[in-house]
Amino acid sequence: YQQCENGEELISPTVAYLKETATIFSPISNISNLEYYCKIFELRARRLIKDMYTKLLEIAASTSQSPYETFLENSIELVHIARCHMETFIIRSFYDKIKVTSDSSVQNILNQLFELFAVYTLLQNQTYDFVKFTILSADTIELLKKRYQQLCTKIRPNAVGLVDAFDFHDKELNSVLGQYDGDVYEALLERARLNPSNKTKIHPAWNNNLLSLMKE
Amino acid sequence: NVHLLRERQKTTFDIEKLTQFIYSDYFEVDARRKLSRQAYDHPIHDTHLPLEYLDSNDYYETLVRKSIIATDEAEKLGISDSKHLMWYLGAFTEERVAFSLHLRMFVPTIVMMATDEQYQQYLELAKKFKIIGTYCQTELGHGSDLRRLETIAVFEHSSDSFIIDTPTITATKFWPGYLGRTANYVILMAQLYTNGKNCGLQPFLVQIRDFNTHEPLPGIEVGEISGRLAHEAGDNGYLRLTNVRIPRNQMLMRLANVDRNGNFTRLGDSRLVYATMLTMRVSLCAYNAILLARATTIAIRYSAVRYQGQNDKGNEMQILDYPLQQDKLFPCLATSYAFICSFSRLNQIYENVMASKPDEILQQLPDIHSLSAGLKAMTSSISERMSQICRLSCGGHGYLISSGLVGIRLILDAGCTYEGDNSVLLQQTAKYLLKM
Repeated sequence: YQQCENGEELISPTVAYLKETATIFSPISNISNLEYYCKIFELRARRLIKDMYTKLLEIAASTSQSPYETFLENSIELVHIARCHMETFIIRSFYDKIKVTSDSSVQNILNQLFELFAVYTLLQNQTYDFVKFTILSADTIELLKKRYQQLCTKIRPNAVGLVDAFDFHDKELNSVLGQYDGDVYEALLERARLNPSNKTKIHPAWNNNLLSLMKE
Repeated sequence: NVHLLRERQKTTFDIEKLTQFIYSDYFEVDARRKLSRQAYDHPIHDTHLPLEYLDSNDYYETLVRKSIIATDEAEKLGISDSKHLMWYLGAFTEERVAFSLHLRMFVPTIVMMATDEQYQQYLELAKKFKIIGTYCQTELGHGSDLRRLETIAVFEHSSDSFIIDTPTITATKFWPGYLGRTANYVILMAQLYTNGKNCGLQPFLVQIRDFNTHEPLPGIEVGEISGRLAHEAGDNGYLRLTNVRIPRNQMLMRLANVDRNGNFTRLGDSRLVYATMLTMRVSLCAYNAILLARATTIAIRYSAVRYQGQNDKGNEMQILDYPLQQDKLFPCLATSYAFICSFSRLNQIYENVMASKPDEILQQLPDIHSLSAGLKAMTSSISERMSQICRLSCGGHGYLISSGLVGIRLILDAGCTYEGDNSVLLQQTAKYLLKM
């Protein structure tokens, strides 16, 4: 962050968002723009890092705490920031990958998945930061909740196709519930019959222990 | 199944095109398909019960047998590329290759850390499985904090050898995979002492079992640790060494050297010692993404087949049509795609870094280290939570081992602590962010 403040070149593109200067969004009109989601996650991470940086400078100036003690004392917040940074990385990587798709039908469904992922991640448990930094308003969050349901409905017809596209062989999945042909109940019964406990009609435990009890 | 068929007819895009796109770089769809089909077609798979019905010893024996056949078959098929070999072996053994750490940690460490002479001496033996190795670092009382490792290797002038010892209970090597019953050689991380000075952590090649009898060698106590939540075949072991002597040339000396007089010289940057760990962590991000994609596939297909409750016309409803089921599964679906794409980018960065000149690698190491640590933590913890959602979304049948979901969740659960506890890994990312 200090490198950014000093206008220095950053070593890595994965933290390039620290250099962005834009802070104002008009979210409601931007919801259909997928880049918008990347930007708001980046803005949140940037603000969190900036606040932490300022806080640590203040601690360094006003106390004799060692860097280690300061890190330890702030570790819960720092790990939260690390998570937010990683979410930013995931969202940006997802978007950068899908925007180069050439097939329009594939592009369409990937866009829906991307948006669902972004909205879901946002709504999960991180909305506090977005509200605190006034990146999102309560109204926008309500709007996003509706958007989430719309996206589920849109994705629904393609749900099976989307998992088929992972291209897992039945042997790789090794699942009676998930096999490609969908003959789940036959597979469940067949697997139950293979259970070595069913090898004999009467389990030895019955003859050894329970039979005498029954005779009594 | 007619319901699944109907679902597939509804699809609005070309599935194959999406498959090719999503796996475009790292996964090489066509090659992976061909290799896995070849592995699945082998008759060995029809000779045993599903693994869930085997007891611990039968399970281990079956997997060792399959692993040996798999490596033979791979050689016959001429599979030499290491990524392709792992795919083939993984498919052959239901991803429980008895030699996976040999291939993923032991051999790469020799490649990276051995001198030319050591390389000549050990690499061919290792590649042909004449020696089977694993990587021993973690100790009973010491996990992520490597500076605290207690195992010592003391150089002895008179015999031109190192004496290796685990001086305390907490120094016992604990957890390494394939150590308990499989490995006969280890790369052992120990504090080097020479001429009375501690020269830090160094890697040593140590034979632990007899080549003919597989008996532990004198001074070696080795065995399997207690049962784990999953990983029955992981063969995680413990190792204690009591004054075990090894020749001086069995310290891996590319990055640091001890000469005949016991003089220690650093030849390269010690941070490269952790490069193997980094490679492993990057590949774990891919594995976590794939595991979540599998869990999601199982749960969505089953939700398309399963009908329950009734609508206002008195008909049973397809589970996948319930908004509550969609709320459980569609985020898992979207997250699977997000993780595959993120891994793809991480891998691109990783390959670029590794292709750089050595001094540039060191310069970029903190970035790739922080990124891989953070992504491993995120993909394992989120995938673990989501795979549990997938399991629960399948009702009672999701509790069966044969659902496949129980195993997936447990592997992901283990992934939250191995190769670095997730909280510790996120702190590494946080430290990097502060430095930036």
